[in-house]
Amino acid sequence: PHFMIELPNKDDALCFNINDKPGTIFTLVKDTKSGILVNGQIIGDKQIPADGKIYTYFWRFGIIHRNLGVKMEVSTNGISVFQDDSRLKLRWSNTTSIKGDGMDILLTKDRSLTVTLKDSVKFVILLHKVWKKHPYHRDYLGFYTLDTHLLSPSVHGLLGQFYHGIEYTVSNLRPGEVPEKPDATMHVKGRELNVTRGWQRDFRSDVKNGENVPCWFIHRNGTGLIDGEASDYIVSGLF
Amino acid sequence: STQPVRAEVLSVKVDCAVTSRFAHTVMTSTALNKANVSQEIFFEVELPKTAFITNFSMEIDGQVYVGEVKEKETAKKQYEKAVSSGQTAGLVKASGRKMETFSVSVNIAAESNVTFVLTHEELLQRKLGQYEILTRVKPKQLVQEFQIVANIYEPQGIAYVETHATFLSNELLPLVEKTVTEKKAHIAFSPSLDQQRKCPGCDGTLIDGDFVIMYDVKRTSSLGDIQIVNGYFVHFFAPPGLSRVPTNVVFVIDRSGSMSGNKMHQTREAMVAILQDLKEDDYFAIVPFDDEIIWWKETLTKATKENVTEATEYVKGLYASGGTNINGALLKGVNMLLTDRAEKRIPERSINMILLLTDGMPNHGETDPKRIQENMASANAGNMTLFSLGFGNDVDYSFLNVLSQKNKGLARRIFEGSDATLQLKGFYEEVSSPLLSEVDLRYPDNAVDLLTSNHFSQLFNGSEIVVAGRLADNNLDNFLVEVVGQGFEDNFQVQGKSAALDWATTYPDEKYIFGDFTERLWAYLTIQQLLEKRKSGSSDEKVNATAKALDMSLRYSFVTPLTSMVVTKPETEKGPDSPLIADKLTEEERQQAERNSRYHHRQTFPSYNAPAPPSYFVDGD
Repeated sequence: PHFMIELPNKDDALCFNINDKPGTIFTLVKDTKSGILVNGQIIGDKQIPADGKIYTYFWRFGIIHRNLGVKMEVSTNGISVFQDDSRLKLRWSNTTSIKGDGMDILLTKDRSLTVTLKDSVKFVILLHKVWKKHPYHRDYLGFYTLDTHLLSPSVHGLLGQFYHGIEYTVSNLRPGEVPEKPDATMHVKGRELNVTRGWQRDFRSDVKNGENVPCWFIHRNGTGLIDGEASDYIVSGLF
Repeated sequence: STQPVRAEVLSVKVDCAVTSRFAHTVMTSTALNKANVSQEIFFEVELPKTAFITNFSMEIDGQVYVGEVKEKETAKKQYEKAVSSGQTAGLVKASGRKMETFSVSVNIAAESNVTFVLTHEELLQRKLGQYEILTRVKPKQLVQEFQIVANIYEPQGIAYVETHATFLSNELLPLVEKTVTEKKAHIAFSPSLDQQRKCPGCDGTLIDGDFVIMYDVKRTSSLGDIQIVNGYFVHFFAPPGLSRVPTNVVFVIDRSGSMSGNKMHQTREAMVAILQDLKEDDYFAIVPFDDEIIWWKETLTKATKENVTEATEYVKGLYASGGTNINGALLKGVNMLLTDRAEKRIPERSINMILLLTDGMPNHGETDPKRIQENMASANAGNMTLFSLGFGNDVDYSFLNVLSQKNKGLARRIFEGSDATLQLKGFYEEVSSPLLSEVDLRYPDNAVDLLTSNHFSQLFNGSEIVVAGRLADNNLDNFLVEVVGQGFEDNFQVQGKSAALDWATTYPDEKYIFGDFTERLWAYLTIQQLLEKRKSGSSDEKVNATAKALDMSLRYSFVTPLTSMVVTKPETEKGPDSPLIADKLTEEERQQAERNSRYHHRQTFPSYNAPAPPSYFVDGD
């Protein structure tokens, strides 16, 4: 999956890929203060394609809001919401909106799930439907945070650590391997990283084709940009 | 503008009559469908966001279709089916910082005419010493009869009138006709077809942009100017010759992570400029904050050249990181002002103010907006004024607005863009020259009722206080007025008698201008103040204010955030058309519209579009 950190006040964006063995679970957002946790599990293609590269995608997210007593499991198969003693199951094939206790859900058939958790976070999960008989690919999900300003400064995780901004500069622009993707040196967190200008797709406005967002690509699973290593964010369970 | 395909715009007229600052503008456009089939004709005009639409009509084949102002909820319910199926079209959209767009389209038979008429009204506000009438014109094609006419009637006397337009080239400049007499100004601009052309023989029009009229009135009386017309009175108060009161200002500056980049850069630039504008008898402090609160100096400092130079170097070094503790920073500012006042480190006759500059919601310390508002109001206890500058599209404007209103001040949005520094500095210029504080305008209780607000925390240089009311006795044509306030050296106190104005004597050559303008001005002002009260008052006050504002909006046919104008289009062969609904946008709705439009505009790098809110996501290809 590709991670994107858009920084409009810099007119810029940062991106990196993180891949691992199918089945691995990563922590995307963790805010112990507001009791929010978002973990995601990746899945691989049905078989290794001719080019030999293993592509992975998120197919399942586990979301917890401890203070509201909410637990959600969103997968390409469906959505389960647990709050206190009640349980709700939703199918991607329906359009529905639910106003719950501290939580609003808007499900748009076969397309997106928008969740607003009171006083903490608002996010959208996009469903990418793939032709069932596709030789390699499967359905997968995208996770977009829309409003994070209420999370505490200590929020962390592969996405969460960027919610309160990041300071960096880019210099020494030079030709890269391909002419339209120049390389440059990024100074971030006291390090110098070799980065490449590229783009990644934002699928919010067009779930099929996406919209290209130019970004500085950080190689090697975001090493140097993220705190620690990608493997530091691996957890054993979805919740 | 009227923008048909194979249709001809026969005329575009903007007719503005300003009577004692109250502007009544009628925009009329007639188009002819030249095609031999029926087609959709569009009417799109822009009006100032401070104006209320009061009337709209379409005339087609001699039949007039008139918009009707209804309670917003009733209008919505009435057309619920059409609204829920997405058939109705909202007629009003945000357009830039100062304007909103009204647009409507209607199906017109072959070889037929349509005339659209939109009327709006507003009370012009005096800012930095002048009133401004802004007309945005974009006819998009040559127009047989194009005309902008403004007549300004100011019984107080007109000091000057200036006009400029963004599209006025040297050739068009002499076409602006301006006649100014002592109490009346007439401005007209009416270019011929050839004069509108971009180049000889081509169809493009030069007319595209803002036509701006600026003027001020003469001020001789310390009491101000009181006009009594048809049982209502209005009092304009901006006396000449007052000295500026020194200010003690604490700049509370958000330097949290979300301010990084342009916002922080522009804040630094604006602060450098603002510091140079401080007067030597002012005192100031700087309190930057993220999740930590720091300060330049422990107490307020006199704005001597040396101190300003030192502070300038300090603000140049501000950088952004961390969370946002607005509550803590504001309380620190309050505490500094109160302590310095108690320990007599600042002049006795001076005005205390806090200028908060922030881009977002608190996420550190006290984060509940309501509690921050309460904390600030209770710590302040009426001792100082809070002005808030909300930076960018993501800012919770309503939070800052209520926060400021509860502390005698006001909030302003700062739009991200290359001129943000100028916006910041401009706002400071507006509020940094108080002439009077705690101003009370008093009228005899038994003579007037339904008075608009008559207490004001400050009167700023270049602004004006306006109070209106109804006379209890319709036959009354003068009454005693008193104004008290605190000036720089002495208390300010004036008394005088008002007199009813004889319009026939003042404007002998004018026929009826619009006789109920004082009443409509009073209604406009009352509604504006009630709408503010419904945001910041107690829950009872909110309910009462909403009910009163709604009642008056309906009675005076103003499209306000509580009412809608419903326009029913003529039926076509295909069946009845869905209704169209014109709403008044709130600042929050405008902000939302900008967010959406910016999101869709993002495409290229480097981008010079104004930034969208940050987003973080993970997805696959």
